[in-house]
Amino acid sequence: LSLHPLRNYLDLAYVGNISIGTPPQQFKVVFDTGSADLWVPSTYCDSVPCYTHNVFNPHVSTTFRLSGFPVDLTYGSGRMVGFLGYDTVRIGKLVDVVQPFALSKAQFGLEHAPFDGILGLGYRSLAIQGTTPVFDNLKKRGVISQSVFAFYLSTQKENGSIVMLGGVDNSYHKGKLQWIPVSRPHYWQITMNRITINGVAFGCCRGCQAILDTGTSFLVGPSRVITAVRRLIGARLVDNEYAVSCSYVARLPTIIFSINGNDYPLPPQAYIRKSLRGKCLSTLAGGTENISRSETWILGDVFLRLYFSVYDRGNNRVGLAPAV
Amino acid sequence: CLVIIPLTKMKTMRETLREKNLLTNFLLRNNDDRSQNVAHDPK
Repeated sequence: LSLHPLRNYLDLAYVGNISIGTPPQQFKVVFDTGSADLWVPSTYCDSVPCYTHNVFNPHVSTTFRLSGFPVDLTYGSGRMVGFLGYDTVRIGKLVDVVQPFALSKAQFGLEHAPFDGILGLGYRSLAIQGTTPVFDNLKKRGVISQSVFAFYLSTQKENGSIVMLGGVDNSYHKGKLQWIPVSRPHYWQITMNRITINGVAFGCCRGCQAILDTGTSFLVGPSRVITAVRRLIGARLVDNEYAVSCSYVARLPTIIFSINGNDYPLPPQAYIRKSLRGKCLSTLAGGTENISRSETWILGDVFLRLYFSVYDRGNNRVGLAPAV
Repeated sequence: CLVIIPLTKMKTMRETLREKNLLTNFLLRNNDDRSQNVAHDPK
């Protein structure tokens, strides 16, 4: 039994296609740097989400092997219980054989999710004990030449976002990539020096940790700091969401993250988003105080849409540069 | 050797729940702050 970091997929938006098995069975998955497991719904699952998503049928895959090891992945807005198996996973033209993955038997709270499952790109220590994450397997089998992957997340368009595996196309960012050492190879975690708004330090006063996480949409920090920032920008709780007046957004302050000697500004247009009903909602969330004793922030899609991000497993470092 | 996988920006679960008028209930059960947790790693 393996319990896992709580996640919230309420705001997840970026999904890509993979296939599992022979013949291939197609799935929409989140390529998620904040976890390290691959799971998809299965024909053994009779929960509601499994009737609204693609399910994997091991019986029709000639390359499937059963492990049977139980898996329990709990999220902030859902949970997946299942078991482990092995099969061939195809990602684009990459063929990843004998890949461990979890097949769900039960899923809770994911019926409206715009994805079938999750493909984790975190470090092996984050994965189900004894399993090899997809990227490690691709590397081990020499399927990819460079131990690096990268994300470009579009801001407005439905299409145009990509994940690159095995190399980096530098045409997706402006200027030079700024390399930052991974402080702890578990999450994609780096040390952040300071956070300032209007020149005033807001949290991270003595340095803190930041997790780059494509599986989190928001900017997440310690609740007390997020509460202070919400107060500063005049965000009010409306229908259980923090909203600001849309006419006020342009005058809101920019949040500046100082990392490894470089500043990464986050303008209000990035951390305030307009809902389909025209409300202007804050994408700041609290709750990271129970990740670890030291102050930690999660830089989710809100940040990663502005900054092209490269994840270098070979050198345990992250590269950031303004996205085009 | 570079493999590029297109990602599609989907309608989020939040928007879908909002359209179905299920969001307020959902958020009452998982208040936004707590639900964004990436909790301590049990390992």
